[in-house]
Amino acid sequence: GTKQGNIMSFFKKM
Amino acid sequence: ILELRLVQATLFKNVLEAISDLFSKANFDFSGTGLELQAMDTSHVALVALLLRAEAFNHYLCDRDLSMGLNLADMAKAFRCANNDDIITIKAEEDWSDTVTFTFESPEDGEISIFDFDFVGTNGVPLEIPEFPESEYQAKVRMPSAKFMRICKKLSSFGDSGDRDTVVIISVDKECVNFFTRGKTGTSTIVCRQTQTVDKPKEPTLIEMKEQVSLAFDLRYMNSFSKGSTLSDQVTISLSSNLPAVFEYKIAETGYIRYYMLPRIEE
Repeated sequence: GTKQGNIMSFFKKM
Repeated sequence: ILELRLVQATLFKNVLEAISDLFSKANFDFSGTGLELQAMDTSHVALVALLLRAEAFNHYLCDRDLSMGLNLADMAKAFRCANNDDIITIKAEEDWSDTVTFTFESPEDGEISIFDFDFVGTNGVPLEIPEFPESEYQAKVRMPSAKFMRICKKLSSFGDSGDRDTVVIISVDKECVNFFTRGKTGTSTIVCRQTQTVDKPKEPTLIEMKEQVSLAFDLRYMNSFSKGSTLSDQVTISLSSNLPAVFEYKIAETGYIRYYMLPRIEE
């Protein structure tokens, strides 16, 4: 199976 | 004070059509340059960013930056009872009333509807969204937005759209872009060839590929992103294995709407 990343944590990490 | 006017409600109706089914509330940032809207879905999988420059409005007065969270479901209801050629006026004072007033005036019979929306909290937006360099994307596909919407509908009707995570795999090579999904009893693949300029189609499918790429996305979200077709007849999909995919619809020289979502990764 695959899992979905969290867009908020992605952009906050930038 | 904030006072904007659009002589046609169409643009705003289309904006709400493009975002109100996936996003329940949004942050509206009004500044001298125009309106920047951001929203995230409740599970923080998708983010939408909309820009409407001041020139998109027939009258635009904003003497101080104003940021407000608004409930999109309520706005969509108000806009549904507006006619396309209604004149919209949007007004807010910084009198701490924390409300914004939308007025719809129908030109033919002068009927006026007034809606006051209270500001609501926004779940985590606005976020700083960096502009990633083109080189970061393995591939970019530009195609008619109606075609992209048709593909999403076909895949959803085939895939077990009932279950939560129906996945669509988008693969791009230099010739074509493939959309693949697995249903209960089989698989479906839709192949879109890059149109040759010689075909001179009114709306080409163009591929810019740095390297082959194949990424998995949640089909339900992609379906919602295809609603951007109310705002533009072309969509550009930018793909990278380590960045959010961007589904961008340019709004006739006055702005854009961009949907962001990370590719799904192997458990």
